[in-house]
Amino acid sequence: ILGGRTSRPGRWPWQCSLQSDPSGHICGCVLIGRKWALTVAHCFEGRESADVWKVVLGINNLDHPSPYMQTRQVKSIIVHSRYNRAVVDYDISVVELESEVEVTSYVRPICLPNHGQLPKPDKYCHITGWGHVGNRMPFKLQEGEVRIISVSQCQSYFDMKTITSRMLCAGYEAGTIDSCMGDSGGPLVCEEDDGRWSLYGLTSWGSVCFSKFLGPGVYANVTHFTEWIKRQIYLRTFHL
Amino acid sequence: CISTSCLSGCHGNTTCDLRDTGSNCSGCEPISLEICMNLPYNFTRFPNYLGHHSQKETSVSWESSLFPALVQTSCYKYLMFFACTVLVPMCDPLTQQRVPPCRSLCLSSKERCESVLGIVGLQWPEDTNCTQFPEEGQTNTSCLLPDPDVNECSPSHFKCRSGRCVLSSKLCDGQTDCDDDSDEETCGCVERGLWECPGDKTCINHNMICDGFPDCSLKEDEHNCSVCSSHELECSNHECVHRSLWCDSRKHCSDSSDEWNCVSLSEGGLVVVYKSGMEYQVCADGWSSNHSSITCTQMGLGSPVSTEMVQDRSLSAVRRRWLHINPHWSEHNIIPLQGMLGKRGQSCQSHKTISLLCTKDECGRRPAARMVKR
Repeated sequence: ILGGRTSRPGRWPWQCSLQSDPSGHICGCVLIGRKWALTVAHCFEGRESADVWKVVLGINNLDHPSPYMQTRQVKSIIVHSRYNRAVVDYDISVVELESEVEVTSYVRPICLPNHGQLPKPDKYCHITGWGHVGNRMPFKLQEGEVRIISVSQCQSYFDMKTITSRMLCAGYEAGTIDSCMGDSGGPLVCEEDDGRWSLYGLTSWGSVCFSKFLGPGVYANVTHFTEWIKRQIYLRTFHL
Repeated sequence: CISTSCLSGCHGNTTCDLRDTGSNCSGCEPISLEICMNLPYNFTRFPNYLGHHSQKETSVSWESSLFPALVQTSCYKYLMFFACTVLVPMCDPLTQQRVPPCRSLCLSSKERCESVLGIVGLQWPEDTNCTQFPEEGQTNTSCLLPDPDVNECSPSHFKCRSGRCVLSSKLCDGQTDCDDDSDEETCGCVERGLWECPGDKTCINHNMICDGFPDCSLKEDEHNCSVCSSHELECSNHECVHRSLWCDSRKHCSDSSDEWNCVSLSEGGLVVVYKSGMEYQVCADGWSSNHSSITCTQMGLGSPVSTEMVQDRSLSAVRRRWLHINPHWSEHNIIPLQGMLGKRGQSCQSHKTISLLCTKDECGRRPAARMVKR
């Protein structure tokens, strides 16, 4: 996260770290149920097998196991069948954990938005992750506040790409606060009027974050996939 | 190369780029960078003249966005050609060596276009220092100059009738970008090789038609995709499955769509099961809390809050079709509700059905982040 700050333990209890040996942290992920997490499809390029992955939750400092930490092997990975790696469209995956997590104050699922429920442009939301901060990879979870940007405004930043309805943009023109490499798959969350937090985006792509080109980050638009997510969970739960 | 210098197989040159190994030192690789796919040469070799070590790194580099945007200003006719000789240098298949652009090509590009970058506060990319390139005509050093008919636009551009290049994302975007407005002329889906949704007139790729994913807002792209007989129902991917197999808790469509949306709640919260293509009510006899829990779970609605066995007083109750709990179902085998029901058609002794209220599991709260008075 560029331009963010170190977060405190427990502030983002749905944040998880998707890890694969020997590299360790590869991508972010988001807990949406006791046995289910979301991340982006491009994290699995070249590492499609579930066996090589594990999910770490309840952690703030990657280098410092916490008493609240829980680790689960990945049982199955469901990449969206329309994932397009060339244009990074349909960039979403459902991750089934080997066993249920214990819900605590430090490990908790996020709410999914209802189908079609989009955050309003200019609403402020939060991104979190252990990705690049511009000059190094941090150990402690970083957080940043970003503003939702309309698709048309976002398209003007990315001449060479097409912003589809499966994408959501957030950040700032100057790119002052933005997600970066290593944050992929992590959450973009917004607080609802009732005080609960909902997941609207998964960190997906953007310009080369610590380059001269600035502009917002692009996120997988979770609202577009709500039905698809529920369906994958149903099919796997009942072995269909 | 195991050590810092190449084995003799690498023609003895002293340094290898990162990917060479003792066994495979051939440097040429096919060009895959989209903006340079229409060059007079097809093979490249890395590292390139900007220090990138792979085409993937080049594809996300600042320069690979900068040059195509700069080409739109028509500052220099051969700018795109020069940019590609730097981004994906030509690799001579015989010598397996890179062939650089000639210094004059670099100087012409820089002289004509550097000032344009200055206007928008950007600089000419530092790494493209022209002195690193050879003068043309020098003995035993070859360098690249553009043919007169070389493509001025890249495959990522649209060529205006006037010859100018504009990025293809500007084609039919509602704003004229070509000096002769030709980018906004033939903007129908057909002219762009796309399929037009009859309802909302949006354009979609032909390969999205009948692929099981509705892309048009009225889903026309998924209509009339197959002809199932009267005793069959159509899967989401347009296969045909016998209606008796529909919602039987086993997958018959290859995309498992015969088992989607088999259970729902009516307005009054009554459990409705869609089986073999017909709607059924569930007879309350034999219903347990496990059934309530499984029903809420499979609809993605979390957990049951309340379960009621209600007399169905609706007018249509008389003609209602009933499904009954299968008494032999064991809690251990995890099957969806439609698999636990059977004995269609028989009347329901209690004449009662199930009304269910589910609620989302606890989510989106963060108790550890609560305010603590100090």
